[in-house]
Amino acid sequence: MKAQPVISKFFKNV
Amino acid sequence: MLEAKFQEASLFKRIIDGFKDCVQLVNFQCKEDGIIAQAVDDSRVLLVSLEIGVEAFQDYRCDHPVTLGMDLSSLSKILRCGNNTDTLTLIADDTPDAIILLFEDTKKDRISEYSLKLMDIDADFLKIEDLQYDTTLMMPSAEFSKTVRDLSQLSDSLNILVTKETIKFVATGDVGSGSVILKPFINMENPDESIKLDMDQPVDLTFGSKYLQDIVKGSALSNKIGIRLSSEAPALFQFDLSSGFLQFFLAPKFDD
Repeated sequence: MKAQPVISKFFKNV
Repeated sequence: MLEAKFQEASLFKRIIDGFKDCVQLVNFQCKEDGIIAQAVDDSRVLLVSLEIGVEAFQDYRCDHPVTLGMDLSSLSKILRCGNNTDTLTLIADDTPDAIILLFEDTKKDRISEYSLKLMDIDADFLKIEDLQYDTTLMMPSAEFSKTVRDLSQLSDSLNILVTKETIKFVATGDVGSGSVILKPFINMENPDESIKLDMDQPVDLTFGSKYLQDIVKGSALSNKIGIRLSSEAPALFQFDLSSGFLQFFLAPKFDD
């Protein structure tokens, strides 16, 4: 089973 | 004061149509050097990043940075009121509660003006740094769009596998399976038809078909799509404007 991660995990908040 | 004039309203329409189905509330940040926007879809999986450079406008003036929070479904309704070949000027003052959209048909002396109420949208702004990619691919956007739409009928996941000489798209579903194999080639007469592949590492990635179907809606903006893939980072799907771009970042599905 594959899971779809949330995109904000990969980028920093400005 | 912001005054941003598109030579043809169709450009702004195609930009908004390119991402209005996956995000609804968007802050457009207008500065001296152009307009940028960023938004994440409701499922928080797809990040859209838009940059419209000054060169994409016929005239552009922005004295003070201003953020315009807009509901894209409302904006889209107003954009449908203008003709594609009208000029379109976006006008806002320095502390606006509305934006004016002015359509002008220069041949007929027809001018139409609409006002859209702005919204205070509380949204994070993410810093998009240059990521490391294993594979970079450039191909006709129409071909990518057809491949995604065809294979999405079979499965809610789509595999993209890239080796040195082959790009393979695969969908495996309950009713059957499908695959499309493409090879890099150069079309000298029609360079936009070329498929270019620059591979450092082979990739074998799985993406949600739903999100890819949203991404291909940007195809009206450019004949070409740039695709950058990595097993560690979100994939980047990019449509270039004459100045600027519409980017989509989508993380592959990972094994649990």
